[in-house]
Amino acid sequence: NIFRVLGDFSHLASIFILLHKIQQLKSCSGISFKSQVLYMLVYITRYLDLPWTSSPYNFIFKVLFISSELYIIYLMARAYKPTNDPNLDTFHVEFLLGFAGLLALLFPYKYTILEVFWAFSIWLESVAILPQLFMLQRTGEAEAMTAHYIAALGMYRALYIPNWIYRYFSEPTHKVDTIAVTAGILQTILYSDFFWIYYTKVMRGEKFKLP
Amino acid sequence: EPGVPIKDEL
Repeated sequence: NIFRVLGDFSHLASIFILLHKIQQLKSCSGISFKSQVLYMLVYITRYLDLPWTSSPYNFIFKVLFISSELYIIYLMARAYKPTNDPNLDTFHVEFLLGFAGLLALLFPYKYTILEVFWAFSIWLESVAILPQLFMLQRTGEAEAMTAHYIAALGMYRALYIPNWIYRYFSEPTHKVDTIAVTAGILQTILYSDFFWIYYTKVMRGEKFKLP
Repeated sequence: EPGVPIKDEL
């Protein structure tokens, strides 16, 4: 459906915006390396089923997400390392890993390796933006491209919510993926403050600056 | 499988 497709392309667009920002400004300043590593972990643990992915659409996106994230991490850790300031990127990711790990172990759909890792990836994704938002809060402002990146990334999961509602009514089984839906709503709530400032400032041509 | 949604999303 349209929400799902727009969501996935928003996700892809966010990655292109981020790569464009890093390469055009030859800098990864303002980007949280910790959030990027968490996204890498999200992709690895979610796409363990990559070799068995039957849908070409999903397969292509999975390969694109994993490879582009690897490239972003390479750029941040090697090519543009001097522009990456660890003193601003100080969020304690062990809390996020603990949160995702605990929920994955307590409530997986099934106690299999794939299911536990899948649940872990869903919960981890829901909070993986926090180091980035924390960094933004510390610097108080962001380059336009960084703000566009975070907005597109947040829009992706937000668009999954109408997708789930649409699927619930349009598919005869009326299935609800409780883990994905709960985590997706949590993820979107975490972005809400950012979305508000993005809407009131950046979309009106102003700089992204915290009040 | 009952209870396990098909992982057809990203």
